Amino acid sequence: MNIFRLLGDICHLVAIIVLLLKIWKTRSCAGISGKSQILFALVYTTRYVDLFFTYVSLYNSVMKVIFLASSYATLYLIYVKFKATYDFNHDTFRIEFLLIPCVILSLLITHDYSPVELLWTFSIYLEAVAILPQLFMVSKTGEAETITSHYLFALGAYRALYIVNWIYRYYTESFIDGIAVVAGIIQTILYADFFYLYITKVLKGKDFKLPA
Amino acid sequence: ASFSDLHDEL
Repeated sequence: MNIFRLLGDICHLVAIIVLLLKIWKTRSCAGISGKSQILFALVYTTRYVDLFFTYVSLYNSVMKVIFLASSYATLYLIYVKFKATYDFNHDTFRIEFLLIPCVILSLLITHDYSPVELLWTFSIYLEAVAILPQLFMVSKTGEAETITSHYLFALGAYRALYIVNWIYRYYTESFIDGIAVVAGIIQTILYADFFYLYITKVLKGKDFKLPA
Repeated sequence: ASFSDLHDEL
């Protein structure tokens, strides 16, 4: 464990909690892409299947349980409890266009072909693009609630910090995982224009609105 | 290396 990865995991946890609180407190999931949340739940489910048969550390297991529980709780809030506030008209990204390429790619480029490794590789590729339905929805509505922009910033910052963690691990442990690094860089790049808008607007107290 | 050695990150 290193400080960059710890900060990354904290950002990740903050993002998930902020989203849950936003939906719970405002009793509304307006502006939130349920499809992205489905993809995130799938990412954690396919990545953390080892939760039941390997033990890395208490921290690792506790965080996995939190991520799994909170992602399914978010799905429940969106598609069951506050279903009436779900903006399905704007949440129209075709996630099959993300799922199928990720399945194919995880069969073409993977460390090995054991089921758990294939699931891990699929989850890495899927996580890189899981935010696309949400970013697509923000571009369609042209704006996002400030709390939603904080959620997106924390979520983007988590993987950006993981890139720093990978650089650190490369130089200190000569550890590198090319699949995770490439996917993580793509994932972070997808947030680039959002980061720009967030820093130039939201941090100056303005609303998060895309230039018309 | 085992799965958890390779993938010790979240």
